[in-house]
Amino acid sequence: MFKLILSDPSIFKTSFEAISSIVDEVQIEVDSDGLRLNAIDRSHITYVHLELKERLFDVFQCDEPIKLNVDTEELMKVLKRSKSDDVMELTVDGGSLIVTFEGAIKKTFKVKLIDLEYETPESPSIEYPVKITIPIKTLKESIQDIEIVADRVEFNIDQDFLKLKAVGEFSDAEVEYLHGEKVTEDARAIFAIENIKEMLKAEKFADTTYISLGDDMPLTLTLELLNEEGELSFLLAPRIEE
Amino acid sequence: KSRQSSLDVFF
Repeated sequence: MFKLILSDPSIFKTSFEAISSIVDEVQIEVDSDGLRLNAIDRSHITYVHLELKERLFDVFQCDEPIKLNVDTEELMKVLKRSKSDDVMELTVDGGSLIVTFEGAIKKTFKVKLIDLEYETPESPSIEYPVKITIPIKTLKESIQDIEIVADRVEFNIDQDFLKLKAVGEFSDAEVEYLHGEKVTEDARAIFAIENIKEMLKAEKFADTTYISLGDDMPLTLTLELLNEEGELSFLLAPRIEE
Repeated sequence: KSRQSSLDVFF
């Protein structure tokens, strides 16, 4: 028996806004603990991890572990048809994922399961020297400030500030955010703004974002739901200066 | 000048 019911589909929709802009296909794994997925884009620049714990769902029936391989663009088209006050139900029938949204009207979509073209490696565990929190809206606005001058951004964290800097052809920009965390080391790395914007499509997932950084290390951006009921995290490879 | 690195070195 496989049936998941979520009274607020926006968590799913928001997650897939970002996921579908990064990867073409995903394997969604569901077992008695919850739902999770790991995926990496074809160029191996961005890794994405989503985890939704069993207790987040209003109904969670999953008798045996199941793997659902879906085309993210197709699933996103369906999820876009949900309204925030709809109740979402996921079931499986034959080779399809059945997605229903029930509000004033009931909509049923059958999304074909696919064969995966490539495998996703396990999430790497990286030790970071620096970790801070920032409201995701603040991060998004800062990136919008920076992108008017350049297509890449330097993240610089010291004991007081997160500084985002860019040097453009005609203008330079710098945004400073007082992070208020205990940081004992400095960290600096450069990233493509286009990739950061893909991750920020998940802004409605959770208000608080954790940034982990080290010199020329990947940027880890973690969005956590209240009571650790869910987590969406990204790992973005840096640009390296030559 | 900078080049895009890959996550492969971290796996």
